[in-house]
Amino acid sequence: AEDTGVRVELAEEDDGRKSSIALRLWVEDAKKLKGKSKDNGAIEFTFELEKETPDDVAQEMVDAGFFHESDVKIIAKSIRDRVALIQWRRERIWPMLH
Amino acid sequence: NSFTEVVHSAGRRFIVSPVPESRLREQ
Repeated sequence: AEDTGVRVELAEEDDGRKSSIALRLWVEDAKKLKGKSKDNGAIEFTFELEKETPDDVAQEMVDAGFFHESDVKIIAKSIRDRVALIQWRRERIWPMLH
Repeated sequence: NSFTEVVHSAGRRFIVSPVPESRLREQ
């Protein structure tokens, strides 16, 4: 995945069973963001893998004032890349479950 | 503890904490 300057990691072990997963997002390279992002630190949240889209979460983060509107696409892409990896991994490790 | 919680109007909770030093990329 392209380096967006925004890091998204699992905030918990993934057992492949839960429909939701805890993720943690933080800015590694603020220069890659268009808007001035506050020094937010790490933002942890729960993501419903089946029901939600990364764009929903990215927009909520902008609404909550963590990021500037102009960065919503970068935030959404960063989350999307991590979610895709989680789903790819789940299908490989627990094929029977998926 | 230096955690703060922000709840979005749609109901999602965001827990904000300092990024561990080890995870910060050298600037």
